[in-house]
Amino acid sequence: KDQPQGHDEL
Amino acid sequence: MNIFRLAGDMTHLFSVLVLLLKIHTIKSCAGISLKTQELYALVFTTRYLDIFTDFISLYNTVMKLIFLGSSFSIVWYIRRHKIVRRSYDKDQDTFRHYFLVIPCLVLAVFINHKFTFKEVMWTFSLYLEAVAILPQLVLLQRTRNIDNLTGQYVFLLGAYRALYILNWIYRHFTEPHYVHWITWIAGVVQTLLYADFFYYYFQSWKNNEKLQLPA
Repeated sequence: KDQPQGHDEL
Repeated sequence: MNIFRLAGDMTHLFSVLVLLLKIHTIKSCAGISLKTQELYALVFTTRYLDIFTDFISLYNTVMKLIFLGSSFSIVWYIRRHKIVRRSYDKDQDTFRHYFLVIPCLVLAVFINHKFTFKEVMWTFSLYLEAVAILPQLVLLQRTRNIDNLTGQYVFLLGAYRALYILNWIYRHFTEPHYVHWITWIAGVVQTLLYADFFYYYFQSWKNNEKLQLPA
């Protein structure tokens, strides 16, 4: 996963 | 999902419910800043652009819909509801949106993780959320007389951010590749803005007095 932190957060 | 994240989401959810409940049952939005509520509607709109393209979990999608729906209905209540809107004190709530929106937009265009529309909008929403409470805090300081529900609303919002920081600390140790400094800085700034309010909130709670902010 190279998603930055928080994209799965609200 | 860790316990801090869940607790953070729940306090965020409760804060919105407390506010909606106040507006819906008392039919009053006294002490609530429309500016802050409009900024939150903008925050959620720009952050959740991925709601229909990236599926994360049912929980995630449902919560996004709740935050979008509640923020727009609060704005609708204050602007359009024939009884509620009478209790809105426009002359006290004078903070200008663009003082916050424009710097956040500029910052998001220049400082982001990836220069794509969705990513810049997502970053913008983080910056804007960090400062969106300012009109509400200014209003609290002006009106001074803060009713219980408004005090609880702001307290829950602050608690939500504080819990998210604990969530990031936890995630930092369990999933290091997830850490991103933009989220951290925006989140810490946002939480610090509540420090003053928290201080007076706990003072009034300890002394069993009505919450009042100093002029």
